[in-house]
Amino acid sequence: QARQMKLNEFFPST
Amino acid sequence: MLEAKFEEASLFKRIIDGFKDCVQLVNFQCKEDGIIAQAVDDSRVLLVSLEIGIEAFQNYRCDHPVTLGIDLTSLSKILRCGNNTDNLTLIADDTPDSVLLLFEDTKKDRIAEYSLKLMDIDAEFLKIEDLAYDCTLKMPSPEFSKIVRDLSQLSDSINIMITKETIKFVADGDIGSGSVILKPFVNMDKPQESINLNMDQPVDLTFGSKYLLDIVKGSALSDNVGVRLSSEAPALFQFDLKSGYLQFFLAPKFND
Repeated sequence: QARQMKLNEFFPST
Repeated sequence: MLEAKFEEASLFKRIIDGFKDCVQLVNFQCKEDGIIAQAVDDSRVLLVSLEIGIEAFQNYRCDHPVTLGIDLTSLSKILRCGNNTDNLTLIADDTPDSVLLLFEDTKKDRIAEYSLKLMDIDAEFLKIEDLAYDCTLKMPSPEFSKIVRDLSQLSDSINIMITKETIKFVADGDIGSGSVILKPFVNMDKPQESINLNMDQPVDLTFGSKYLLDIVKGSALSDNVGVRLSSEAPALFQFDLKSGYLQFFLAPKFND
């Protein structure tokens, strides 16, 4: 089963 | 003072309809060179980034940067009160607690004025750098929309695979499976119907159907959708405006 990635895992927050 | 006049209210309606179902509270940052907004959906999987350049307006004036914190559900209610062909002007002062929406019928003397209360929205801003993508695809937005709507009936995930000359969309679910295969081509008479593909590396990516269904709501903004895919970053789906764009960044599903 594929895991849904979250945006924070790619983009840092400012 | 902000005064932003759309020649037709329908443009602003289509922009808001393009993302109001995936995010609710949005800060619109109005500056001298136009309006930008960014918002992340509650599940933190889909990011919406909007830019409306001044060329998209009939008139635009913003002497002082101002942020309009807007509940899109409320804004939509007001937008429905105007006619599509009305001129629509957004008016706000430099420290606003509300924004005025002025609908002007161009054919008769009818002016409708609505005031929308603004909100203090504490939204985090994600820093999106220019990413390197493995594949760049441009295709007609109605076609993309149909593929997503068709395949999402079969599965909660849609797989997009791109090799040198083939774009393949696949859904495999409990009731069965489906796939749509496209090849790049150029339509000289109707360039907007062409499919352009630039591939540096093949990709094989899986996305949640529900997010793709949100994204295709942007199709009303443009004949084409730009899709940028990378094996290591969120995908970018972009609908261009006359000046500016509506972008969706979608985090993929990865196999653990």
